[in-house]
Amino acid sequence: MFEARLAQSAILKKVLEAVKDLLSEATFECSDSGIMVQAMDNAHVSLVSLNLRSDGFDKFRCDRNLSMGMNITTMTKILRCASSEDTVTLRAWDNPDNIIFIFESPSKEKLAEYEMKLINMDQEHLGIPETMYSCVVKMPSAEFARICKDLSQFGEAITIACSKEGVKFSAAGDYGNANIKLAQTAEVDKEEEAVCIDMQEPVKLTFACRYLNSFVKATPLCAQVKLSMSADVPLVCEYSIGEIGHIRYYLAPKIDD
Amino acid sequence: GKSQKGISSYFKVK
Repeated sequence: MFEARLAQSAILKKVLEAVKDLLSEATFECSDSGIMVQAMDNAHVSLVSLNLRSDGFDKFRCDRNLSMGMNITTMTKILRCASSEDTVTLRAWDNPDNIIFIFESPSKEKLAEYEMKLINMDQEHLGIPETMYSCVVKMPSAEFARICKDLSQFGEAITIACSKEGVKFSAAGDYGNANIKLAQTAEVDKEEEAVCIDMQEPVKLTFACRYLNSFVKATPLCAQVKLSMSADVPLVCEYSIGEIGHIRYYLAPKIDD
Repeated sequence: GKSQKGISSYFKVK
């Protein structure tokens, strides 16, 4: 039997909103250690890696490892039926055809059950090596979302250039160009407002706005975002999910023809 | 111009 309970559905609601633009379906790998999802978007340009540790759940039971293929569009619709304060329980039996979502109101006066059919999926699983990145930028997630949105007006791609002076985001198009520079913050009262740059070597990479604007849908999950970059390898855009796990997006850089 | 390789060309298929 598989059963996982979160005291507040808000986290799971935000996770679904953070992946639904990129993934229409995905396999949820459930084991003793928690729930993991690794899936490429339909165009196979980006990769989503989600990790929810079992110890972050209020209750977690997984008697045997399960791979459950879920329709993300349907799952998003179901999670939208939960109030943020509702308790959410995911339940499935061994060799399941279905998964059940149970939402319980804080007063326990409302109990809603939604059953979703699982799908059979053949998925490529990619091995992501541990990488030392040339630049790691930590910055407020809302600021990153704002920059992606603002620069998307000027072109289809955003160039991120990171040096010891700071990080520069720029976009160029037929009607003009724009660039936004962020310096490392010297001192901040609140850690979540800090811009922190860990640079070994300067990096300049260009990424498609379309994907960056999908990644920033994870902004409600965490006040800070971590961008890890090295020349000629995919960007890693990471958001912590409270004390329970993280979501990482990998995006292939644009390269000169 | 710029182009883009698929993400799987950067990571090995398990």
